[in-house]
Amino acid sequence: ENIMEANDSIAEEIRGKLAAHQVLAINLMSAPGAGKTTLLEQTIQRLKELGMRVGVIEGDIATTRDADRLQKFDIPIVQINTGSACHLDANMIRNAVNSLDCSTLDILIIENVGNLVCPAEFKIGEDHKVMMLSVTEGDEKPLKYPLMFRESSVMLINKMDLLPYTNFNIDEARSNASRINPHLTIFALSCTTGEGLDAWLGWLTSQLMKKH
Amino acid sequence: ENIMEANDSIAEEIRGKLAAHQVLAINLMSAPGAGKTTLLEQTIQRLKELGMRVGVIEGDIATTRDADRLQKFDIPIVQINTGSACHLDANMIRNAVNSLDCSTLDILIIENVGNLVCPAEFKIGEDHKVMMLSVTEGDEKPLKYPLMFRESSVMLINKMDLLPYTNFNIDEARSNASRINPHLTIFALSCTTGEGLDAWLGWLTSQLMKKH
Ligand SMILES: Nc1nc2c(ncn2[C@@H]2O[C@H](COP(=O)(O)OP(=O)(O)OP(=O)(O)O)[C@@H](O)[C@H]2O)c(=O)[nH]1
Ligand SMILES: Nc1nc2c(ncn2[C@@H]2O[C@H](COP(=O)(O)OP(=O)(O)OP(=O)(O)O)[C@@H](O)[C@H]2O)c(=O)[nH]1
Ligand SMILES: [Mg+2]
Ligand SMILES: [Mg+2]
Repeated sequence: ENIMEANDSIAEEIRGKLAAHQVLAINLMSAPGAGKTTLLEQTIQRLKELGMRVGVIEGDIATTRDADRLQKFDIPIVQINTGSACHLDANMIRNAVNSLDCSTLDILIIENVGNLVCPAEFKIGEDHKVMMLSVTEGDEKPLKYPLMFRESSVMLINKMDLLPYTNFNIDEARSNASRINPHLTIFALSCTTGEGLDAWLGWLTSQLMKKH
Repeated sequence: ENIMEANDSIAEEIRGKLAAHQVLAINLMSAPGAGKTTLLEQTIQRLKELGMRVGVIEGDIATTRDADRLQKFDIPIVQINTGSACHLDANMIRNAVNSLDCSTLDILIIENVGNLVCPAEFKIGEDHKVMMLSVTEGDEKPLKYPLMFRESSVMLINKMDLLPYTNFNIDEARSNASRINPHLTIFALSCTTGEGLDAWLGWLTSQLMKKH
């Protein structure tokens, strides 16, 4: 309990700092390989076209592979390697945020460690938790890993281009998710084909407007 | 450290009990939705045809969905719901093993909680850790989540039927995995089409013979 209290007070400090600069902060989570970095590639491209200033904090156990994939966008990126921790916590994010110039950002997206369990337990100063479920994982995941879906504001159903090759039932997935969290906003998309990305971008920009 | 020591001594107790009955114990791990339960459906069917006596311990955060899928095989199954823990530990397995009659089993397969990180840290009395990577997750996962690959004896590359629709490079995945663990035995398979399952069954039965 003390660990969580200490974490939450650091998270509040981060929120305050980001709010002072009206930076929207998103905590992006999923199982490993659901498509978070691919989503970032598509999202950063479009946000830049809209004239938004984007920063990214990448969280991984090891390697800079994800940050390397995003270097081509020439935006501020901080890579955190946890070494063994299966989630990001507020202390790690405070250090990363302190190394960024928040006065130059509109949106900060934090890509968490690939894990459908522990990242959902930690506040890290974000305005919203956004989780991603890919159609290849199975439509019952909201029931089997409930906390992730309960804590998130948005569920992105990704890899819709693969739907014809799976037994994923999208209505079942939606109703399972809504049973766990009736307030969840759900978007279906494909980060490979670009299908459904406009609705996601619309949600993101409307959240930013709210912050101003 | 003390937690791990206590865990390891319980794990040794479990190993001793299973060895006394010459039961081969496998700790099956993967990211959520890689195909562990589907593999069990295929594997149990074939082991029964070979006259083997199989038991399963299912580990999940919530629901009995996975155990329910295996009820049709009429084998001993114990479902563990952790509630929040992202991995199984030796204490949970000791209780589950004590509720089984090991004298009636040849092979015990423990399906761990879907998580590519923490389950690899715990000994639970198994003879081998077997991990599964599906082609839809990405070929760089061995580098990004190294412990899972380092601790495992076998890596199963699953969902090979989806390979044509992904950018997964199987040679890259093999070389990434071998870089992390040169002793890793690697099988490529599809639990949906049945491709590659014979080699996996061959490995499993040969490990059982070694135990006798
Ligand atoms: N078919 C298809 N593949 C996708 C899609 N989005 C991502 N992928 C693929 O899925 C694999 C994993 O994508 P990543 O973006 O690296 O996933 P991630 O969630 O960032 O992975 P971690 O950071 O390791 O947790 C890659 O091979 C991507 O090309 C999609 O919409 N459709
Ligand atoms: N195309 C294809 N789909 C597969 C294959 N194996 C499993 N699946 C599908 O992948 C999804 C997840 O499979 P499961 O067996 O439930 O995965 P799991 O690893 O047991 O999931 P958790 O227990 O929640 O971690 C389901 O929709 C399966 O039908 C395969 O070889 N090919
Ligand atoms: Mg990534
Ligand atoms: Mg399962």
